[in-house]
Amino acid sequence: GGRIYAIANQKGGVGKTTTAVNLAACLAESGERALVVDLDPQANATSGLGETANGRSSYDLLAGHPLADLARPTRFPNLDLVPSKPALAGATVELGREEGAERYLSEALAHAGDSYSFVFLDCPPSLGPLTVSALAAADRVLVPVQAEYYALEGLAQLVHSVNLVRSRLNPRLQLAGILLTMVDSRTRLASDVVKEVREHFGDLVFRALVPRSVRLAEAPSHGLPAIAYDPRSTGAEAYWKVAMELVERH
Amino acid sequence: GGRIYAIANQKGGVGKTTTAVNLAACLAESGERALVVDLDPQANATSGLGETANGRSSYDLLAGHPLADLARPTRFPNLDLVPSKPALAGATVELGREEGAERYLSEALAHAGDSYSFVFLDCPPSLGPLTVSALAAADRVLVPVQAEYYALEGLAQLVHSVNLVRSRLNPRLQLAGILLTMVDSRTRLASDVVKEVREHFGDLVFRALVPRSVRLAEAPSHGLPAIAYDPRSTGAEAYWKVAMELVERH
Ligand SMILES: Nc1ncnc2c1ncn2[C@@H]1O[C@H](COP(=O)(O)OP(=O)(O)OP(=O)(O)O)[C@@H](O)[C@H]1O
Ligand SMILES: Nc1ncnc2c1ncn2[C@@H]1O[C@H](COP(=O)(O)OP(=O)(O)OP(=O)(O)O)[C@@H](O)[C@H]1O
Ligand SMILES: [Mg+2]
Ligand SMILES: [Mg+2]
Repeated sequence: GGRIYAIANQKGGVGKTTTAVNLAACLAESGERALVVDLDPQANATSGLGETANGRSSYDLLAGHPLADLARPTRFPNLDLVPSKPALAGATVELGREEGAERYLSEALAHAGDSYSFVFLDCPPSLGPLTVSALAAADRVLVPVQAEYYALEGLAQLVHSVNLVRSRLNPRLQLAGILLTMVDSRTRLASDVVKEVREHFGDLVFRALVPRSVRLAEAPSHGLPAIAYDPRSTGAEAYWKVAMELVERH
Repeated sequence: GGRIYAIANQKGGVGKTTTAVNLAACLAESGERALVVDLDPQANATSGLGETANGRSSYDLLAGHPLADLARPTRFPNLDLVPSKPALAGATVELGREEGAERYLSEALAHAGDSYSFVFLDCPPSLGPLTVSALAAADRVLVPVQAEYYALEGLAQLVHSVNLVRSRLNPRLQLAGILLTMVDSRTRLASDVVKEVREHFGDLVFRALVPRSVRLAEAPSHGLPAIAYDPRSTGAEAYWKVAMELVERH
């Protein structure tokens, strides 16, 4: 069966959505059935795939609606999406109040692996109820880390939270890996951060790096993943490598 | 008396912390009494000023401890800080459960304007209880917007939330302005976003732009604002201009 990957990091703007959208697109293009579940009220993964949530959304998934009703095809073959919308922000408050609410998503996605080889949960920038629900539902956590100082600081806190969720909610949760993003090879700052992350986390760090590439930032404004927007860009090429390595680590 | 500015945007990584730290540093350097209150459990503003929260923190401010006990001097004259630490993440859950908890911060900061001309509240990347508390306590909201597509998308949602807080919690809350950050003048994406934001929000948008400048990303790893790390950098110069314009709009 398939695997569920939570794409999480409480630090904002590190490339969670960009990674979820582009990894799913590469895997779908190579023939794998892939699903993106947008768990961020900002709904960036939804618009990054050229969609909007009219009607049902990931909010309904948390409220117990069957996945089959909510996952819908995108214009990209093999790539389905459960879209998000701003109302999801309300779920954060509601989830925080109910006992055992962190398990709702896990129950809703219990059989996702029968229809999809890869499921990506795009998390908001926090360690609140939506991210905890995603960690409770996932087999693996993939952590994008921007090659900058502030992003480095939060890593220990995130690894601690993953361990907490594993011991309390989801014993099968493993760290799939740490992915270095927006690596500007011209700056000393980026190479210092890359070196420090590799020294600290060793094999957990993907060999593939995602360089800073303006094509990756332009693609979402066209509702396209990089491989559809500019297949020959360094950003698109980097996510092919990451996808290959993810399959190796699967 | 002084004014309290919430630096808010639920989109992650748009330059909230960088703006809070550098604006406060410029104003302090020019002789104004400035205070930074770090309301993000990631505590980036705290480390960006070269501090750590041993003991008391902004968590205690929300729990009713007097500001005078919690605000402490930094190595920069005229610049004080209420530091943050990861335990603040727990406050989010606690605040969400108590009636009227959004007003705790506003009460704690009621007389901050007597000791400081400028108070900056650095918010986490969400519209949850910590950011709502900050909006309830603030006179003005300053919204950093990265010159990229995803950051543009969330603006309408944020302006809607600000209006909601003004009508329900804090009638004096006004939008101080929208600040365009990480503007890479070489890319068409940035100039498109700048043009769209100016067309949409007119005079609300600061004339001054903050360019993408690696010195701004390097400075926090030394625990220094840009004007202390590299006073002749374009990043430092940009924040001087923003500070001047903020004083004009004060
Ligand atoms: N490798 C890259 N090179 C250049 N720009 C990038 C790259 N990856 C992402 N971006 C851009 O950087 C910004 C932040 O990326 P993204 O929105 O994917 O991060 P995020 O972690 O999902 O943010 P949030 O915390 O708000 O959910 C976006 O404007 C995106 O287009
Ligand atoms: N003008 C700039 N040029 C280059 N890098 C910048 C600039 N402004 C901020 N940065 C860097 O970009 C990253 C994001 O900025 P910052 O952490 O201030 O954003 P934030 O909105 O506070 O993020 P979060 O949503 O996680 O709180 C940081 O690594 C910071 O050093
Ligand atoms: Mg995102
Ligand atoms: Mg910040």
